[in-house]
Amino acid sequence: RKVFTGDQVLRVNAKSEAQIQLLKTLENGEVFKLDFWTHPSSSDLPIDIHVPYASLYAVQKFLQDNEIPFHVMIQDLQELLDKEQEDLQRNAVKGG
Amino acid sequence: DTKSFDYATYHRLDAIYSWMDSMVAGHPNLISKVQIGSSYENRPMYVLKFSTGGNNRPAIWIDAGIHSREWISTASALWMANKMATDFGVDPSVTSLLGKMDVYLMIVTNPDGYAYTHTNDRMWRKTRSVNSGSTCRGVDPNRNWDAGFGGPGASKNPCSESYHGPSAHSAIEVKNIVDLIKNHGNFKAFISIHAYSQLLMYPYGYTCNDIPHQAELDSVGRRAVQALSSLYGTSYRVGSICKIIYQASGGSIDWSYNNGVKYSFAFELRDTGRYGFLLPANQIIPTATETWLGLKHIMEYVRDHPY
Repeated sequence: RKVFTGDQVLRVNAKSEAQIQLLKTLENGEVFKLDFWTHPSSSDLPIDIHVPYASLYAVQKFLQDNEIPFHVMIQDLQELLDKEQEDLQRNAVKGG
Repeated sequence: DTKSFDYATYHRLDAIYSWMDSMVAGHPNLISKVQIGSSYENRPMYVLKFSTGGNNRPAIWIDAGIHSREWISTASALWMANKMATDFGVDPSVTSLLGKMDVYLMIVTNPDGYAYTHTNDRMWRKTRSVNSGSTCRGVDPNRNWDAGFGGPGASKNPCSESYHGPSAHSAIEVKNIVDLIKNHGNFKAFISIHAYSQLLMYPYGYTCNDIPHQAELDSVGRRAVQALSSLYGTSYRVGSICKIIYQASGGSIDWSYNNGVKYSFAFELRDTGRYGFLLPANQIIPTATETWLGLKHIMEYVRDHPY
């Protein structure tokens, strides 16, 4: 089973078209292995990015350097997945 | 059985398929299970057909879970199937709808991907097909339809989450649905249920041009969202895919609209800003309940506006 320990999901609120374009370059790049849960299209909609632990520092620095506002939506993806798995197993036992 | 089935939790594929049999057994005069083909990994693809009889009646298509990690979509569809079955004969609106039209509900549109999210990678989105010449697997089944195929908002890179595949309808999961819709020939609505971000969308995605029925679909969508929001105040946006999210080619509702199914919509269910694809199970029933109100409004409109 693939694990996501330390991975975060960042919620980015771009303020301008220029920032949207910067986020598109981030989306098109393959270096950081990002998974865009929602995509950069307009400053009206937030952009959620699943960032692997190994890329966290670089991505956060990119956002800060370009003054793109963001906050951490999911602190540790694996923790959430572990909880979901526990719930599933508990319910399966209950149902079984 | 369907009464003891826990709709407030997520389930594995085998449990869902077993539940389908219970649904059919519990409502033999209303529901049948139709196998429309098999997935890439040879899992059966089932549709629950709600029908009170008649031959080739006008029909409504609803699919959920085309993107496998969007578990809330499938979980909501399970609840809504049960709601439609139990409301038949009780709720005049549902009774009238099923008296005139058939409803085809596909609860797990991407069974290989769904199974994979339960066993290997919870964040898997695509199908599980092998891509020739690449180590990366899967096609984005919502970029593979013959609607601006290969255009903006889809990737030619097999490693991308939005890989459109080698050709339109190359994904067997897509082709099976296309064949069913075309062979049937009398679908009046095509509704696709996704997650997340709280949107109700209509075509187009592959172009930002307005569809000919833009005003009507926008109006239907806004009223559907009013109904949806009336329960918990959940805020939805309404618009065309291209204008409300981003330009995306090869999508299912663009294909259905271009093939004559006027009432083509896509839902993006909860949430916004806390859990993304990992919506906790205690949100399933509230999400399904509110979505049902929006969905029912669309179905009622389709029933009352034959074309």
